[in-house]
Amino acid sequence: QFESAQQAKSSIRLSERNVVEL
Amino acid sequence: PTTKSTLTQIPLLTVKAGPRDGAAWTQRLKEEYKALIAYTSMNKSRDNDWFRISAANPEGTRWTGKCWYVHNLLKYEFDLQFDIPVTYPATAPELELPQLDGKTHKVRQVAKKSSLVPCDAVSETKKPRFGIAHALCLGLAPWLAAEIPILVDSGMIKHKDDAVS
Amino acid sequence: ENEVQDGSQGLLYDFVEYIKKQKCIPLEDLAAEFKLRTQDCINRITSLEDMGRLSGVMDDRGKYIHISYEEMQAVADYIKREGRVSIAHLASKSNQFIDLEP
Repeated sequence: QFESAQQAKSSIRLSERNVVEL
Repeated sequence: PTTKSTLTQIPLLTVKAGPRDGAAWTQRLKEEYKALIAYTSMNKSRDNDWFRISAANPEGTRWTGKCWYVHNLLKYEFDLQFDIPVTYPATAPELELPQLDGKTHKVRQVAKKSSLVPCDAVSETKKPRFGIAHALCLGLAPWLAAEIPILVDSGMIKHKDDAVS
Repeated sequence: ENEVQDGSQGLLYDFVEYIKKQKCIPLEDLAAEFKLRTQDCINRITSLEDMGRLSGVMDDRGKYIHISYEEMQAVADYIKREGRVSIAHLASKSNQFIDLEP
């Protein structure tokens, strides 16, 4: 289970810092 | 603040057992993995993934993996290893970054010390409740954030593109 | 700039198109794809942005997020309509206006 948790894709979301720069 | 909020969301461990405690240690290991899964999932949901633990030996006493830190848009990756001491959880595992060993005595000590932070900073009662995931979250993560920029800016470590050339 | 001068438009064109297709790409992966050092990748993106060939944001987690002019316009229109908006709220709305999937 730990191995599959580590293989999972990270969620891609704009961070607040991205938005400030945008 | 984010470290603290993350920490409170990593499940605390209940089984107070070390590598020599047979079945109790197996129970403890299950809780360790549960906490690591929770911490890993949290990091991914925040797109803040920063370590991989590739293998632990069957007894769960020797762990190896990788961790990384992004500084000035460049990713610096390090081997990670640690042993669970027989007196665990009374004494914390020492999280080691062998590639930073020998950089300077200070780094070595701080690298080792980073794993002690959770226990130093944590009251006696809570100590056994914290596991590997807590040591990573409260010890290694802040240590990387504090030390890597200094080591990079002082030229002590080079990015892998430069190390090659 | 000198790559544009010596006419290797092809390579730059591929570079820009690849980024637009990936939408959100770790700089390290982009560097590997074009056999560049990551730092050279960063410099190339910056100069392409200066030339108006590319638009987006550098994410300090080591990624470049391509944002089209239309997507930027959608965010700008939203801010103008709202007049006053919290960064946190704008971040969640921007995730609707800006597509981050390849």
